[in-house]
Amino acid sequence: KVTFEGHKVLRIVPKDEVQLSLIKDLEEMMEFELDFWKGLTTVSNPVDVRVPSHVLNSVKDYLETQNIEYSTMIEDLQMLLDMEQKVMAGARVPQPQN
Amino acid sequence: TDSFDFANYHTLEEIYSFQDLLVAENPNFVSKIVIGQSYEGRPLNVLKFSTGGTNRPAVWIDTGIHSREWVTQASGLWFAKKIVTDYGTDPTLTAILSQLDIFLEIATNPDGYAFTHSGNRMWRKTRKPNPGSSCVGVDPNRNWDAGFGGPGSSGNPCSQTYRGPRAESESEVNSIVEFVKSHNIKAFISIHSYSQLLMFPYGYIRSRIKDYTELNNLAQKAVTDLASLYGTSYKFGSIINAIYQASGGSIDWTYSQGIKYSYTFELRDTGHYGFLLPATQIIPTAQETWLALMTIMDHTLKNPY
Repeated sequence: KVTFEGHKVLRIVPKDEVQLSLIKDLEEMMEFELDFWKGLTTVSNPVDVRVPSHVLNSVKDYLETQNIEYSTMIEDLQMLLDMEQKVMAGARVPQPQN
Repeated sequence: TDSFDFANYHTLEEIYSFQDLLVAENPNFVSKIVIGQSYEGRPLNVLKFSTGGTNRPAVWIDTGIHSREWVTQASGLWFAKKIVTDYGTDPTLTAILSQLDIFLEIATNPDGYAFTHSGNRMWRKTRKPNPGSSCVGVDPNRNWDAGFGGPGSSGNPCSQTYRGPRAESESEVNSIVEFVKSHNIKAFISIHSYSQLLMFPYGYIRSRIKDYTELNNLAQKAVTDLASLYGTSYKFGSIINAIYQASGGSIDWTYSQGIKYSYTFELRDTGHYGFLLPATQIIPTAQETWLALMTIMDHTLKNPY
């Protein structure tokens, strides 16, 4: 089973057309490393991308160098997945028959 | 199914057994049609809600074509129960079902969905191996014969938007194509997540559809009705204007088949969880989406073509 420890989901907000194309470049450079949850659309429309831990620093460096605004939408994806699994498992515990 | 836990996510097996139970509980109203098999041999189940007649005009709703979009399959389960619960009591739905059938495919990409439970929660595509590549799967929403192979899809099997070797190469897609061609579908609604959008064709070209004004106005009414419940704000418009160019998409194909009311929903998340929308939001998401679906179905009923 694939796990996602340390994967973050970054929310990137392109300010202008130049930044749009820089994010497009990032997508093309690292297409198979990055998982775009919400794709590139228009200026000011956020782009959500799952970033594995081993490329996180280079992605952050790229964004910061280009002065592209971003925030962290999900700090640790695996933690959220574990939570989801726990809720699902909890729901399966047979409720005491009344 | 009264005790089914709609406020949680379920495995594929639980979805299948829910479907069988709903049919067993409503033998004169709900039936299950297996329209084909997935690559790994799973049945492609479509629930049919019908009050009679043969080859009636119908509404098609599918969820889960992108397997990781779990809130859509969960909403599909809730829609199925809602139809059964409200028929005969809700006058609008009762009127719709007096003349239209409803087809609902909940697990439209069952191999991918099973894999999100067993192998990779982030899986989006089908699970068919791609000859000559180590990467598996095709994006089932780039595999339709509408602008197939154009910009807005990828020719690389490792891409999340890999279009496949040819249009309708995926059995999950081809089964729907054959079903639509042999039925009298008047509205086709494909449900995705996330980003809160209601979109209509085209996605593969920038030109406007001939029914642009009507579908745009109907979309506006639908998202207004949706927002009336919890204030969830949606944008609406053609795919290419609302988000980006996407070729080989399902509703571009259905519209080209003459199905005027062709829509794609992108359900919640408002933006903190993405595909990992907490289960607590399943029912509110399904409830608000249902209002928009009712608006579209009611319009379809009142505007026969």
